[in-house]
Amino acid sequence: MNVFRIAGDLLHCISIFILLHKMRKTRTCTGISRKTLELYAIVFLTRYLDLFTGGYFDSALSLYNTVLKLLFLASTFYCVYLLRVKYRHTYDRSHDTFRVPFLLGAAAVLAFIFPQRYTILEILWSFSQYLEAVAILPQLLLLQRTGEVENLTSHYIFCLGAYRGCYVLNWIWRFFTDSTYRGQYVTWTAGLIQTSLYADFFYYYLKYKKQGRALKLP
Amino acid sequence: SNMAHKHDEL
Repeated sequence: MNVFRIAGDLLHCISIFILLHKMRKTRTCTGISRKTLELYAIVFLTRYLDLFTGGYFDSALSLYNTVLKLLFLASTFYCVYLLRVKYRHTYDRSHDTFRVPFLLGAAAVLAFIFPQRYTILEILWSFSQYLEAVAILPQLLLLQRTGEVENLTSHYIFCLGAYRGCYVLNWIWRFFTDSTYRGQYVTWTAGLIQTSLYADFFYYYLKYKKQGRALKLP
Repeated sequence: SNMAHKHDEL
């Protein structure tokens, strides 16, 4: 455990909190991609299957991981519920049109060709890493199509991108401090792809933030 | 090398 890992997890929690706050405060889900959130639900379901293998109290780290895994699963499913049921009449269906099967297919192919190991659990785990890397794409497309982005929505995406950026720093840290960690090439590949997808968004976010204006995507 | 594949992150 290092400071980058903790900062990353904290940003991840904050991003989900901002998203829920935005939806509950405005009682709408405009500007939020249901497709991205459903992809995250699949990501957490396929990655956290080890919740069924026990060992929750083996160490402080196991306990910490278990609590956060449950939190991510519950909050993501709650968001999907808000989008599908409670605020469904405000959902931007006509703009949220990214072809998700394409992403699922690409992640599945990568997971079968380059899994961390050839076991069912490891293939699913690798699938979740590749899928998480691209899960933000429907959300970015939706924002581009609607033009101006609400502040809270832009903060949400910024925190989500910063979370994975912190994880990359955490991996660099672990590369030098933990020799057993160096073979995690799935994590490296997926993490770098994911962080780079945010680069464009970060650029516009910081630019408009500096000018004190609402974010507009070209 | 078993350790290398122990997933201890989120």
